[in-house]
Amino acid sequence: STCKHSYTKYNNWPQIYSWITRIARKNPELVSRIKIGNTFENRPIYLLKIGKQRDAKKAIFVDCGIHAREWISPAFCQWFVKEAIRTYGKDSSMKNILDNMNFYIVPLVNIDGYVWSWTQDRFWRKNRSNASSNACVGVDLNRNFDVLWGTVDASKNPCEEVYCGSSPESEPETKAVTTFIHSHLSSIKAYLTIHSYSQMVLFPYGYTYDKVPNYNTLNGLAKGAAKAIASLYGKKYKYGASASTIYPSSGCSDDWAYEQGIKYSFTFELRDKGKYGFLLPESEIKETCQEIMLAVKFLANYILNQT
Amino acid sequence: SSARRFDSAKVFRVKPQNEKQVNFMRNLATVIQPIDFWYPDSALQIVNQMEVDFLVSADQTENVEALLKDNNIHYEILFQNLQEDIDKQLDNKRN
Repeated sequence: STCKHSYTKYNNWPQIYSWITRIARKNPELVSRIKIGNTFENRPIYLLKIGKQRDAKKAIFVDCGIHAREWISPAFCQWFVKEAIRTYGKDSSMKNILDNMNFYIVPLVNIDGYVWSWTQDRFWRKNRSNASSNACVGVDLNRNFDVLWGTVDASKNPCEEVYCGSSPESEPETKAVTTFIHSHLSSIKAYLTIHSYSQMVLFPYGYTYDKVPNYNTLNGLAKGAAKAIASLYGKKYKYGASASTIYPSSGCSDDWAYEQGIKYSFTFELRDKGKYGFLLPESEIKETCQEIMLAVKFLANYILNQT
Repeated sequence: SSARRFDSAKVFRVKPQNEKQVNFMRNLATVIQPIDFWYPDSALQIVNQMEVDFLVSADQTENVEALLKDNNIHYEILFQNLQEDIDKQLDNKRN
C-alpha cells in the first residue's frame, strides 16, 4: 500500500499485513507472528503472540474482524498490540501481565470480507466463500462455529446475512481459529472476540437462555469491564448473557470457546449505539480503543490472579 | 467491477411497540428487498421494544416509509444519504 499505517485511522488489508510483519520483526522479544491458516481466497491469516514468557501457562485469545464491515474491531486489535508494546516498560500492570501470560491476537479473521468491504461493498458482513451451489456469496463466520450449529437464529439460506455455512467449521477462517485454540487449549484461559456496534460486554450463553455455571462470576467480570470502560469517557456499555441481553443465536464463537472449556469468554460490541453504526468516524478510534483497553486489562488481571 | 454505491440509501430506526408491529417488521424483509439489518442481525431476532436499525436501498425508501406510516410505526432516519456518510468516515486528506 502507498498509504502509511496509522493507529488512529482505518487501515486496509495491505496496510495491516505489512504492519503485522513489521511489528513482529521490530519487537522480537515481545511479539512473534504465527500463521494459523488461509482464507477462502487464500490470504494468510496471522496471529500475533504477545508476551515475555515463551512457555507461559496462561494465555488470552483475542480475535478481531469476524464481521467484515465492523472496521473498529481490527482497529482495536492493532491498538492493543501497539499499547502492549509501548507500555511494557512503563506500566507495571502491563509488565506484570506480559511477564506472566501471553496474548494470542488475531488482528483480522475475515480478511477476504474486509477487503471486499474496502473495495466493493462497505457493508459486507460475511466472508467471501462461494462454495455453495447458490449464486449468493459468503458465510456468517459467527454462525459457523460448532456449537448448536444451524439452529436458533442461523439461516441455511446462502443469500441471508446470517447464513451458517454448509456444515460446522465449513469455512477456512473458522477452522483456522478453532484449530489454533484446540492446540493451545491447556493454556488459553480466556477468549475475547471484538465486534461492533451497540456498546455491550456479553458472555455465554447465546444459544440458550440457560445460565452458564459460572454466571455470577462472568456477570461480575462483565460489570467490572463495563465500569472500567465508563471510567474513561463515560460511555455506557450494557452487559450480560448474550441470549437475554441481545437475542438468542447459535454457532457463535464465544459460546464455542466456552464449550471447549474456556470459562472466561466474552464478546465486546464496541461503539457506538447507532449514530454512526458501522461508520464510526476515525476521530473516535482512539477513545474507543482506549476505553476497551482498560476493560481487557481488567479481565487480564483477573485471569492472572484468580485462575 | 465498480464498488457498490449507497447514494440516497437510508438507514431507518424503529422500535416496535407491540407484537403486531414486531410481525410487521419481520415481514417487511420479505416484502421489500434488499433490506440489510444492522441491528439485530436478522428480522427473526426482532422483539417488542427493541430498537431495530436497517438499511434500505434508494429505490425502496419511499415504499418503506409509506408502509411504516400506513402501519402507524414511528421511525427515525439515522442516515439520509448513506454514501455521504461513507465518504465522511475516512479522513478526507487521505482519501
